[in-house]
Amino acid sequence: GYMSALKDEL
Amino acid sequence: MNIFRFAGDMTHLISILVLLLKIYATKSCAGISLKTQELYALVFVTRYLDLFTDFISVYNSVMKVVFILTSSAIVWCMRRHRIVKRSYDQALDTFRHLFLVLGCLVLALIVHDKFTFQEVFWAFSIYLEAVAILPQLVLLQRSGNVDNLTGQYVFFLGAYRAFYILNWIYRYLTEQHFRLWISCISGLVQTALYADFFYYYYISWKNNSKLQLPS
Repeated sequence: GYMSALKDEL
Repeated sequence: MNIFRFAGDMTHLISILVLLLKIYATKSCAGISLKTQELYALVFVTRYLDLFTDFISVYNSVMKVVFILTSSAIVWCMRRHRIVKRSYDQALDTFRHLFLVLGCLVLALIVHDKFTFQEVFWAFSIYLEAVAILPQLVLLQRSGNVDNLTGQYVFFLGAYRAFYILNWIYRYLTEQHFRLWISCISGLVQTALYADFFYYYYISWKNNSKLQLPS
């Protein structure tokens, strides 16, 4: 999804 | 992890430590918005619901725990600490932050990745973080004078935002599947909110004078 790329950030 | 994101995480951490230092050293929370601090605590708790379900790295997990604990500690001090709570500017801290929470919740229910408990709250935390600084900026505006540590706190928080945007640009250019959309827009909104503050911070720094915001 378009948001999952940021899941590795805080 | 790239250097921009690491610098962003560190300035974020420093901003929280500066705030804790101010409260600890001066036993005062004058000039600090409890509403903003409550919103940040809510941001961390709702974003890190994945702490026990998805492991990314030791660094990530430790930082998540640190952010939840430090933001809760600040809220606890401002509400419950016998001496600290006396200096809280309740009369100036009147921003209706519940409306921000409700607005972000509605937006998260409409715009999210998947309609699951974790995903909706993750989106909610992204939106809420973008606007959580508003009560603090309003409080600074109203009180006019800003003490050094409070000024530095907001400065480091703004630096964190700037580094994260550089991080996203870097990732956008280097990672094939990195697309930002909504998160980038919320990030830009959040950073733009600081622009005004940064202007006055720069002026006071240049003139080597006390930070004063226009009323």
